[in-house]
Formats: sequence, C-alpha cells, structure tokens
Amino acid sequence: FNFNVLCVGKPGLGKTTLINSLFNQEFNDSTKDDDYETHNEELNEKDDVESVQINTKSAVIEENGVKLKLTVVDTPGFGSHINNTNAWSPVVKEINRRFDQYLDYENKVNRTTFDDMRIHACLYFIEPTGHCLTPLDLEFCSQIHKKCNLIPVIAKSDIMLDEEIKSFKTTIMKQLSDHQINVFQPPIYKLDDNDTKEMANKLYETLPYAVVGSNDMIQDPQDPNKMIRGRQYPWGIIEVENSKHSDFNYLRDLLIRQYLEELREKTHNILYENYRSNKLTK
Amino acid sequence: FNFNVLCVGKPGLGKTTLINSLFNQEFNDSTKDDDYETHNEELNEKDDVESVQINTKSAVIEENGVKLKLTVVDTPGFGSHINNTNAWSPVVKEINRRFDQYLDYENKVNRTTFDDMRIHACLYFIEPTGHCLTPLDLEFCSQIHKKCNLIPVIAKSDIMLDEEIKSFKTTIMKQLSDHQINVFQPPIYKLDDNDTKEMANKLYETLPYAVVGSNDMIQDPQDPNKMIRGRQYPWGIIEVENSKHSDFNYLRDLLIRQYLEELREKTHNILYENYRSNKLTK
Ligand SMILES: Nc1nc2c(ncn2[C@@H]2O[C@H](COP(=O)(O)OP(=O)(O)O)[C@@H](O)[C@H]2O)c(=O)[nH]1
Ligand SMILES: Nc1nc2c(ncn2[C@@H]2O[C@H](COP(=O)(O)OP(=O)(O)O)[C@@H](O)[C@H]2O)c(=O)[nH]1
Repeated sequence: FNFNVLCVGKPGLGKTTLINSLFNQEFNDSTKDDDYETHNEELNEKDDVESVQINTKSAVIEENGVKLKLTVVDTPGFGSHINNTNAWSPVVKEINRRFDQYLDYENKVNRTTFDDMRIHACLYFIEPTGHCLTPLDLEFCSQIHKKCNLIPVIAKSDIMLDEEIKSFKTTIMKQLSDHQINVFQPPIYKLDDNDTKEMANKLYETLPYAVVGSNDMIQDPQDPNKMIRGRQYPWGIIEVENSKHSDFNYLRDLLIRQYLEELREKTHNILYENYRSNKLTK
Repeated sequence: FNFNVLCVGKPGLGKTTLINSLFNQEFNDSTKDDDYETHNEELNEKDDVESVQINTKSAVIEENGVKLKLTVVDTPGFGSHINNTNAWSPVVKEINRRFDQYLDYENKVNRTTFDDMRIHACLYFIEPTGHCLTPLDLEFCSQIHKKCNLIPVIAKSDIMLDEEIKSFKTTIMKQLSDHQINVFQPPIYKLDDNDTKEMANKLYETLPYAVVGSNDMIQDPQDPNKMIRGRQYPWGIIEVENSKHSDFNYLRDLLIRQYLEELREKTHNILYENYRSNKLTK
C-alpha cells in the first residue's frame, strides 16, 4: 500500500538527510548539485515570487514485515527567495490535486487498482533559531493543517542546548494553539492498555520533535563492532538514535512504527471526507 | 575613540551572543523579550515589507590598554518577513546618514569634539545551511561592500562538520567573487615581518569565519579551576576559544586585536572618501 509524506521547509534544514535516516534509504536529492547554479540564475532572473516546485521520489520499503510504497514529496524553492509571498499556495494546490485524483477514482464505474497518492502526513521543518515561529511558518501551517496531518519538527536540533529546546518547544506550541493550528495527535482508544496510552501521551507531549539526522554511519562509541548513524565532531559524537541526543526515535515511532496506519486512516476518514463534502456542497 | 560595528543577519543566528563573546560584554538584546508578541503583531498587521529597524547599543571597553567607545548597530527585522524585498535599503540609508553626518562636521567652521559614527565594519551572518549563499545574502552584500568593510561569518558553525564547513566556505567565496563582492582583506605592508604577513594571509584564507559564541561560562574540561566560554551538550563541550572548534579567535584578531585600526583607516581614507567624492560630483 502507499504512504505519502510531504516534507516542507527552507533549504538546508536537513530534510533529505532526515528522510534518509528515518527510512534507512539513500534518496539522493537531485536538486542539490544545481544549487549554486540555480541560485545564481534566480538572482539574474529577478527572484521569481512564486517558484516553489513539487518534487517526488519513491521507494519500496519494508516496515514491520509489511511492504509499502513510500513516496516523499519535497518542495524546493519553499522559503528560499527574497520574497516568499504565497509560498504555501503551490503546496496546497498539490494536496488538493491529489484529493481530486482520488475523488475521480471513487467516481469511476470500473475501478482498477489505484495508487493512493493523497498526502498522509506533512513534516514541517522549523529553523532552530531558539526564538519563535516565523511569519512564514505560521502562514504555512495555518493553510495546511486542515488538509493533512501536520507534524512539526525542529530541524538540526543538535544546535540547541536542552534548556533552549525546552523553552523553544513551549513557545512554538503556544503560538500554534494561539493561531488555532492543529497538529497530529496519536489517537487513544478506550481498550488501549496503559502502556499504549502513556506512549501516545508521551508522543504528543514531545512535539515538536527536536530531530537530528545523518547520512554517515560511524563507529558506536559504546560498541566498537557496531556502526550507528551519527555526526562526529571534534568535541564529541551525536548519536541520532540516542533519545538523550534527539527526539528522532519519537518521530520514527509516530510516523512509521506505531501510528502509520492511524495517519492513513485520518487522512481518508476525516481530512479527505471534509475536502470532498466541501467540494460537493459548493 | 569610536569603533562602530554593524551586525546584519536573520533573527536567531547568534548575533547578540557573538558580540557579547567577542567583546566580553553583556549587551542585552532589548528586542528579545518582545519576539513572540512582535511576531504575532506582524502576522496580524500583514507582514510589513520594509520594516527593518536600526538599533544601537554602546559600551566603553578596553582593548590592548586602550579605551574605546564600542557601538554595535543591529538590524531587527532584516530577513525576518515573508517578503524581504529591499531589506538592504534601510541599512544602506543608515550607513549613508552616518557618512553625511561626518561630511557636515568636516564642513563646519568651528569644529568641537565629535563622535565619529561611521560604520567601520559590517559583520554579515550567513545561515549554516551547508548549501550556498541565499539570494538575500548576495543582494545585501552587493549593496553594502562598497560602503563599509564587509566581514562575512558563518553563524552557529558548530552545527557543521569540518568537511562541510570547508566546502561551504569554498562555495561562498566563489559566489562572492563571481558577484564581484569585496570582503575586507588585512593589508600587508612591505616592512611587515614574515610572521605578520603569514598572519594576514591566514586571516584572509580563513574567510568566511565559522564562528561559535556563547553567553555561558562553563568549567574548562582541561583545567577544573578555569572557566571558559562554551556550550555544554550531552555529547561534549564546545569551547568558543578553541581554534579546533571554531574560527572565533581569527575573527577576534581581525576585528579587534590586530586590525581594528586598519578597519577605521580604510573607512576614513577610502570608503568615506569615495562616498564624499561621489556626493560632491553629483
Ligand atoms: N548539525 C546537523 N546537520 C545536519 C543535520 N541533518 C543534515 N545536516 C547537514 O545539513 C546539510 C543540508 O542537509 P540536507 O539534508 O541536504 O538539507 P535539505 O536542503 O533540507 O534537504 C548537510 O550538510 C547535512 O549533513 C542534523 O540533524 N544536524
Ligand atoms: N549552537 C549555537 N547556538 C548559539 C550560538 N550563538 C548563539 N546561540 C543560541 O542561539 C539563540 C539565539 O541567539 P541570539 O544571540 O539571541 O541570536 P540573534 O537573534 O541573532 O541575536 C540563543 O539560544 C543562543 O544560545 C552558537 O554559536 N552556536
């Protein structure tokens, strides 16, 4: 079955690296080598106001013994211009286009197999400034949260000290709630056992996830025979999967290991249904 | 005498922290506590295109046994909006205003003591994305380099691995030269000894300076009786004044300890003179 993740954020926030780390893939960012050329062109062609592209890459992966077709939708150009007015618009158009695609399919008389291309989750990458969400962050999240499951992450969080992360998270969650922006909350069912309920609460309380990703496999400082994802600095080694070093494991649990099905269900039963009824009542 | 440093870059790049670290001061950023409120207001009032403010703070400091009046000019609002068109314009206006102020003073018949408020150096903070300079970086630097000594720095460079910093620096310097943007180069005189020439070359080759700053004094890992500026992470301690950890010492040498007088002289003899002759020939 399909699992489609939208990744949004300015260039250089480690989006490609995080996706590679989460899914143990080597998605190559095909736009990366053109960066310098593209930026120079942009400057010469007068920084185009609305150029946010939609880029997709797919891979078949196996999770919990289940094969799934993972598609990552990337948005080069988002937030990278001098003028980022309406940067959200091409992204929302894309989400709608995929809803429409499903709507057409549902309406067919003869329905053959179909790739469900609807966006099941949006990972929004927040710059680790330590201050607060930017106007662009707030505008994008307001435009998107009713159309797909919003999961905010603090990019490259290894740049921040623990106490800085703590107060940054508090500020962010307050800003989101003040602007009535909903983030995805793992559902809790009556019949869940206490451990499951605790985990769901913990996952929600940890938002936004302060993540670290890495393309490098380095020697585990605790076990010389083991290779782990990490970043090796002159002053120490950051271990991506060490929950004292980042919230990577929490994000992986939410997005892949524990709540992938819930993300797909909510997209189908609630977000898509809202879109459909709004469209049909116009 | 006066030494005036202009600090430009998006919010959250550690500008205030770096200035505190360089000059061993506790400049408080008076705009900081308003951040959340200001950002919310901005969103409500429709993100104002040209609101870049000019903020100054001064302190008398002692360097090499010499007392000097340090003024730091900050630019809140630079690059922090959805639309950052002409973000450079209020900054260039401010530099010109200070040149005009000096021009008026020079033309007076009775000249009393005068605070030289011309900008002697501009520290431009580059986001540590690892890719390349943004359109805003290039536009700002093109507008400013003929008016004041430009010193580009890579902000919060502890986020990047050594090899990432190396290739980022190469990309940045190439982009600057392709756009014919000059950065301040420590002058070499015929009578300089070899050590001095080597240091001047080294300072130029190290551009842009990959800096780290900190407001925290922590225990020196090598000497428990000593307190040093650093950032204490679960995985290790970053020492601001350790040249294996950052180029902080190089920047401090260039800006304060070795070339402060050269920065002032070049401003007076070359940059101001160019401004003056351009103005008088119009
Ligand atoms: N410090 C730090 N650097 C990272 C992290 N993730 C990626 N990077 C580095 O940031 C740079 C840009 O990463 P990339 O994944 O290409 O960013 P993208 O443009 O958002 O896709 C690369 O040099 C990465 O090694 C992280 O979690 N922490
Ligand atoms: N990792 C890292 N964080 C820094 C550095 N300098 C400042 N910070 C942190 O970044 C945040 C914003 O710093 P600040 O100086 O207020 O940034 P400004 O808005 O540019 O003036 C604070 O939480 C600082 O502790 C640095 O060199 N490295």
